Amino acid sequence: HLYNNLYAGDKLIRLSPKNDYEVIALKHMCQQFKVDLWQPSSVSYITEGTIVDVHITRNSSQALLAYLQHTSLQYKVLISNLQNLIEKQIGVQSLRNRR
Amino acid sequence: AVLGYNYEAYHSLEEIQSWMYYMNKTHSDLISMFSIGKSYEGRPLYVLKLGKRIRPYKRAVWIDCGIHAREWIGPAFCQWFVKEAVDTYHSDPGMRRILNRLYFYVMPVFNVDGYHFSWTKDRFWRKTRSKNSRFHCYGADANRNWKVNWCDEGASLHPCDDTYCGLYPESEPEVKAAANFLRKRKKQIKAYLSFHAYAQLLLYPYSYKYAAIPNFECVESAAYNAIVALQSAYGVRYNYGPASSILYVSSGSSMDWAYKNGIPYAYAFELRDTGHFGFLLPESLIKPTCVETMLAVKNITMHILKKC
Repeated sequence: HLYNNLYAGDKLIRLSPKNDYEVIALKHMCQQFKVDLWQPSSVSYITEGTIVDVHITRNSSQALLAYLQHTSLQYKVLISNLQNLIEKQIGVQSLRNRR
Repeated sequence: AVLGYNYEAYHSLEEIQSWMYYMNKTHSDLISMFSIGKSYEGRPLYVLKLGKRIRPYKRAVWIDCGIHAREWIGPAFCQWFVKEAVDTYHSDPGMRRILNRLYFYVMPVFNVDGYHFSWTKDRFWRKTRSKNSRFHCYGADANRNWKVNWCDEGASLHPCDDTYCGLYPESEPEVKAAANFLRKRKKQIKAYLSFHAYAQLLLYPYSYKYAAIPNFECVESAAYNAIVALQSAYGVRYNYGPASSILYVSSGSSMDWAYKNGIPYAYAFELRDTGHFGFLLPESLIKPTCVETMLAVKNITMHILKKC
């Protein structure tokens, strides 16, 4: 596996805070769970209506999704397993190299 | 040899550098290759100079890709651009006119250390790989390290943040090298184009403040025509406008620096997509993304050749 299968079970989720309460809850989540923000490029840019794409690791996803339920933050899973997409993105490449 | 190089695939830094050597060797009438310096980890910072050597002085366009390591579609586009230029120089009158009238300085991978790291260790790494001795975190955001409103709103002073502005302006060797190169050629370079992903946007200054640039009409009309040309390929819609209002306020960006340094047309492209795949844009989408972006870049370049 590429990257030693580091991203197996990691997810990309999308949120868009609708009010100040959700903005605060989302910023708190980003800091508490040390998530990898794909967009925007910094927590400081998160405001009402911002599209926020968050890469969450397999280990933290259970606690993080529980936090989202607890705070009623709506979210959508964009990519359910990052490792699979990485393998698809350049897996062919490494196959080619091996050939 | 890089015969049969696959432009519809992502390539490691080593493969891209081999490709650059190959293009330099096999198209010496249109391409020359040089290094503008060394990265933090000591890798060369290669630039390809593209254009017909017809007359001593020609205006130029600067194109950089890969300022942010994980945005792989950027370097893929820079390679596509060079390929298209040499492949269509004889067959496309528009491209021939552009390459006869202008030079292009193309930097396929700006953040070479970060790009290599994203291939070997962390696929989603963004920053450079410099090390601040007092902190355990690596890297600075190479698009927050330029000497324009440095480390003001939209950048972070904390070395562990993704938008860390660096120890001081141009502290990152890669930024310093590019800024020095651009400073020396500020009279020659008429456009600065920087390729990022993802969001499908065509941005122009300012990033660091909400204000209209003095030549707004010319820059805005060129941007509008560029996204119309882009959309004509596959119907993909890009939004466009000043970065501060279309995206967010950020300080120390290369685009703002280029504009303040006297380059009248400065743009940042946020290529495909809008988030379905994000940084993991599949190889099957490299071609359509690059084909449509070529139309936008040629449109901007033609605009520069005319008087606005």
